Amino acid sequence: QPAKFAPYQKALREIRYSLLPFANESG
Amino acid sequence: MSIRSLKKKQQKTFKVKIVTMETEMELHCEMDWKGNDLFDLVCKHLVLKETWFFGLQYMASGVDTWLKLDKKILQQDVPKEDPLKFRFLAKFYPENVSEELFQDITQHLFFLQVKKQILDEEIICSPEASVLLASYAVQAKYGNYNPNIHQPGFLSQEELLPKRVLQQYQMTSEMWQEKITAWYAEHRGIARDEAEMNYLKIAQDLDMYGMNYFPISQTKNDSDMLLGVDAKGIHIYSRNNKISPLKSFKWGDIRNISYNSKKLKFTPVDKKAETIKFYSKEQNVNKLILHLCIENHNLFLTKRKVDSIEMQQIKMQAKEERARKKNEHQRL
Repeated sequence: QPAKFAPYQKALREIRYSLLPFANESG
Repeated sequence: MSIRSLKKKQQKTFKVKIVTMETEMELHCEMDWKGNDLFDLVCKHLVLKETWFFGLQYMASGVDTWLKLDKKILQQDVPKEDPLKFRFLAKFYPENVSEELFQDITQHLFFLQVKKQILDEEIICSPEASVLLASYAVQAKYGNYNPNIHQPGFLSQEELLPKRVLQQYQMTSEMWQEKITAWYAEHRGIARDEAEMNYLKIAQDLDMYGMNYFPISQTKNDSDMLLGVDAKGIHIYSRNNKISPLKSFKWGDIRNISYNSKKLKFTPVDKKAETIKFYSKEQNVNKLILHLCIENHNLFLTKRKVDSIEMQQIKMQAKEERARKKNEHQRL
């Protein structure tokens, strides 16, 4: 069973980090 | 044909309006047609061969209901309007999109339906996956990024992200568009069908993808749990968590499913394991659960058998079509 989002994990991680500075405190 | 006989023939038909994720069509049905006759006609109009994933849905007393294919249309509780209205939708989902969807039309209809479910938050999606999915949806719609054509603001009228995601960040609409455009630019060279397939490959790993949820309980008068039915099996959830099941049973683990009135019973293959009993709100809900279980289980078995001749032809044609398109795309 391949890992979830296998070929897209790098892109997803990059997007997650790029969004971090804009996260609402409650979010 | 004389006017009289034409008139006589006209009286023996009724009108239906079919809405798909992409288009609408009006068709004429004969009074004694079964669901299957209409379903086949719609598939023929759409030139859709992978018919087993789809169904015709109508609204009966505020509840979305699937048209029974083996029963006469007019004997089902379809609201008697003129024309009768049906939605042509995916009813069953593949376990693996890249191995099970062959025709472009099938893939496109799935893409549109899953995209809507994500934007409407019927499938919960993380912010990062929402952005990546949006970038593939833009690639599918606009083709390759060209800064001369795709100038800032070109996405301003598009519904790109679920509201829940927008609310989690202090970002303007322009900032979101900029972020999605940056990822869209990365997809240069990907054709529409590939972009849609990439979208579906990400979406199929979301926890709520392809799941049909039903309120159930362990005692007669509660509804404190949820039962999920999907392509892989059945899953039990607590009422407030549709993401992580408390327990899952793959199709291979279940010997039998039956219901009696509101009581639903699952018999595991393991003879030492206890039979699992639940209650649902109505007998009709149990009927639908059983139907979805049987059909999903049938698809599960079919996929594990040698392909039928029809399936081999579909795969061959799809392969040829893809190769032709790829050549054309590269030439352009």
